[in-house]
Amino acid sequence: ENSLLRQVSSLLRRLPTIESEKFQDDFL
Amino acid sequence: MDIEQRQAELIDQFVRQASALEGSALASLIVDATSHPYLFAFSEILAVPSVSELEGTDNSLYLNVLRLFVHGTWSDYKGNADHFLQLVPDQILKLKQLTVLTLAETNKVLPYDELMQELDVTNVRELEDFLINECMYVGIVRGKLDQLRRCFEVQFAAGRDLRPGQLTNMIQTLSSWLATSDNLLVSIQEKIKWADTMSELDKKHRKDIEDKVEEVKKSLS
Amino acid sequence: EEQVLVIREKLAELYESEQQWSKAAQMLSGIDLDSGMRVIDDTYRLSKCVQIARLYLEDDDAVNAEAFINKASFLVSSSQHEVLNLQYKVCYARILDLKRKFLEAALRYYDISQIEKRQIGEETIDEEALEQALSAAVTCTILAAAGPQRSRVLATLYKDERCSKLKIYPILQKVYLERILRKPEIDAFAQELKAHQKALLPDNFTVLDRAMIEHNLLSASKLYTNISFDELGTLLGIPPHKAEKIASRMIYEDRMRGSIDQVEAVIHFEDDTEELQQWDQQIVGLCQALNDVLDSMAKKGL
Repeated sequence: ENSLLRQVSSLLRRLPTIESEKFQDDFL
Repeated sequence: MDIEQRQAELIDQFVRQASALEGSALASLIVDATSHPYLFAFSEILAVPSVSELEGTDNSLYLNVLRLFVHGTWSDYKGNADHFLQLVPDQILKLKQLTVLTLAETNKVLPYDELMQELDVTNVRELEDFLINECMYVGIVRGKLDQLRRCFEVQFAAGRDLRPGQLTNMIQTLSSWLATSDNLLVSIQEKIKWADTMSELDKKHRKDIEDKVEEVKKSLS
Repeated sequence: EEQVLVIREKLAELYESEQQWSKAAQMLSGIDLDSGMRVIDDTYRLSKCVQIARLYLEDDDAVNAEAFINKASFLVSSSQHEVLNLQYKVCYARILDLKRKFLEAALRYYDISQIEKRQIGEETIDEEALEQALSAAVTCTILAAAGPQRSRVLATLYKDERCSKLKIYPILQKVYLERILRKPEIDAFAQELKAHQKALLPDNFTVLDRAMIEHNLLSASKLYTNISFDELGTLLGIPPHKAEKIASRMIYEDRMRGSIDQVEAVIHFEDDTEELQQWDQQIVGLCQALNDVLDSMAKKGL
């Protein structure tokens, strides 16, 4: 199912959901 | 409406047409499909038997172009121009849009210099206008432009057709994500249990203290 | 008084036939509507006030028109005369428009555009008039100062499917979707505007300029983490110092979140949402995307 695979591929690009220094500080 | 939903009907339409055509009629269908402003997926069309039969015929260059749009980039085209036909402006625009999707597959932060090189763009204004008008406003990517750090931070990118071998590391990524999520859930459960235990201990401790206070009061009275 | 009234009305009629609107209005405004000498019913008073206001508005004279519409506002609430009531509403919307109270004008134009009846008294309400009122509502909303209330009216208009048939719809769509409007689109929009909507403001911007620059600035803040004023000026099609001036005012008025580094000549846009909230939103988006995939699989019987 190419359409599904494209959707999963797009989904995986959202990982990791966030990666900024500011986030690390706020998260810690 | 997201990209997949929007192009699903287009894909069906082109696949139906391709199944009923042959030879040069197929060639012009390939040009139409690779020029269509809302179509960014081509593997279904490539999978139509009559399309792959173009191999080795006078129209095989069209088949090369279709393969290029399935998972090639603008650099692939420039690097092997004689292998393909001269692309029309709409195809050039689309191939550059697809190139951004490919770049966004590997990184969430795309440096301007890499983008300008990959897209054959000479200045920041031109690059940003392309990313704004032809990518973000079309809905294939969402993100933020950072001029100071000269990069484009991608928050969302539409999925491109899979390249051979990509499925394996997609499965790996999903598996490790699943494992991480399971671990996370386990550790959250443990935290909850720990919190419950601590609050029980706290309550017991508080009760002991209150009992002692009562005792002391009684002994005083 | 009776004779004076007849003469004044006759003269006003003549002025009107010669399209000397303000003279006709002045002639009628000489009629003493509050005289104790004669019994004048409220409907007559209301009709005169509205008629005078309409005449002044033919010459875009909002000040004089407003004086008579204010008089009419005490009479209209008890009036059962639907035609007069509608004319009063149209005058009031146009006065607000002329006074550049665009958001209030937009709401009144929109209210007028939603009239269901096609026949009020002897007046026939044709579709074109309603479409004009709807288009005027869209134009005024676009010209209004950016902010949450304007966003709400934009959303209402964008979701009203009648708007999709308007010539102005492409602009409405871009403004609602917070997309940057390029110079050719702005110039095309400017063609449709009335003189007062292109008038020069004290700060040397036209009404249209200010509305478009503010809109584009807000749109840019959705796309950029930061941008140099030179680039911003190029993007907006205005000199960099103008871009900085409007940006600083919008930040000061809390209509845009950000900070300006004058040494580097860069504006930093701030995301309203905290980093942790952004993380939450990204996770929500991820889970939504995962759900969509699972739904697609279920639909395909996988």
